[in-house]
Amino acid sequence: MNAFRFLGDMTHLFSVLVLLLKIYATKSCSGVSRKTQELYMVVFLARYMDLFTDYISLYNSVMKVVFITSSAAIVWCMRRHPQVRRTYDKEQDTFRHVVLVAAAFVLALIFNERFTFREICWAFSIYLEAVAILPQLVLLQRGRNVDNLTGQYVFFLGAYRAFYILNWIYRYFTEGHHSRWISWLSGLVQTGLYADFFYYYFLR
Amino acid sequence: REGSHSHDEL
Repeated sequence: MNAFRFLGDMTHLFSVLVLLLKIYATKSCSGVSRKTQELYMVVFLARYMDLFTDYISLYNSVMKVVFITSSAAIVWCMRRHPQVRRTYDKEQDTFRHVVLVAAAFVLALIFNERFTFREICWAFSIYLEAVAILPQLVLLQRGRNVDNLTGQYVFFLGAYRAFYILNWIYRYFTEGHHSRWISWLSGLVQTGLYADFFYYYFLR
Repeated sequence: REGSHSHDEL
């Protein structure tokens, strides 16, 4: 564990907590893309399948449980919570996210570290996470006002992946040259997608 | 850990 990765995990955790706070405190999810939240839940379920089989560390297991439960809680709120679900603007959140799931799955079948169920699920989750933010970015660009909490949520999500890129560079030079090209390329794509959001976010 | 190809990152 290096500082970049820890900072990345904390920033990621913080982004999820900011979103939960916004939804819980304001009882509203206006401006939040439910499709992006559903994609993130699929990302965590596909990636943390080894939660019960591979024990890596207490930190690793606790964080996996936190990410899975928080993303499920957000999706549940946006679908089932009587007050919150009314504030979801369905007509605005129109991105066909099924296409993203299918594309990530096909990519995972072709590009993976080993052609096993676990590795294909892992690669699928990495590719899907890289594009999961798209419905949210489309919603932000459509919406007139980017409310602060949603803007901060996307900002922290972008920062988390940027920290991970520093983490991969650090590990490359300290731990030897293991092939992490799946993580690297997807991480670069993911951070790149945020670039235009950061541009508008800071100019706003 | 790398040998066992387990992914130790979140």
